[in-house]
Amino acid sequence: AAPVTMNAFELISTSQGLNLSSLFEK
Amino acid sequence: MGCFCSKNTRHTPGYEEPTVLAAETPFTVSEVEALYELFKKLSSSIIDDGLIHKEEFQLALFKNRNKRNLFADRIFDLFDIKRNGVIEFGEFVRSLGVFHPNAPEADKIGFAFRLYDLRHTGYIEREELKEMVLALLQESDLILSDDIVEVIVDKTFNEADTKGDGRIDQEEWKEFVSKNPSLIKNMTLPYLKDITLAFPSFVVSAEVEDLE
Repeated sequence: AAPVTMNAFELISTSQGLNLSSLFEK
Repeated sequence: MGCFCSKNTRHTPGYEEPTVLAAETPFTVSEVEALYELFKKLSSSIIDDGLIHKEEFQLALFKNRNKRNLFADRIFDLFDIKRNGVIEFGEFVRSLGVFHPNAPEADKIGFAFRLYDLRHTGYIEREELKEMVLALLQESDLILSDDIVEVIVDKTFNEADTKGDGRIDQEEWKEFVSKNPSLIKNMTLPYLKDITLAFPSFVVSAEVEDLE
């Protein structure tokens, strides 16, 4: 039941495509 | 004072002076110089022309130049301010400025809104939210039934769309983020505070001293 209570934007914000920290990896 | 350094430094097309960019963003001059080092690395990873192409951006994010992703596409499009298909240095710094820990929260909220307004209508619409949820599920190899996806989207939409007109406007978005601050957590990159340690740039620093 966990996903149903999840905020959709919260879910989206976990996308790897939005995680720009990878740009700083050497 | 000698100026051999600046005479010999070749900059990429779209290069802008660190002093100019520092004045417009939360970055200091030395942080902009360090970002130039990062920019040079990213913009020469596939095509060495001093511009970040979509494939280079994908390569940096996913270690795979061919990995398409809705959200990475949206970020790329927002960074590409001139909308000419590449990210120039000035665009890179100005856009990353929003992700600086000291950038105004309003800028982060606004950036996230534009990110999620997939069709540039000035609103986040229900269909767009559903499209993004489906893209996230696909990216994460998560399988949820369409009914469950509908419930998640409906629930969130009902909470955010306080005016009940079937779309989320900027005012509603601002209010929704104030109730759910974690939604803009990914709009802050702590790395940007330590960028000078990660990408020291001695040569360019010397050049700026010369100019001063």
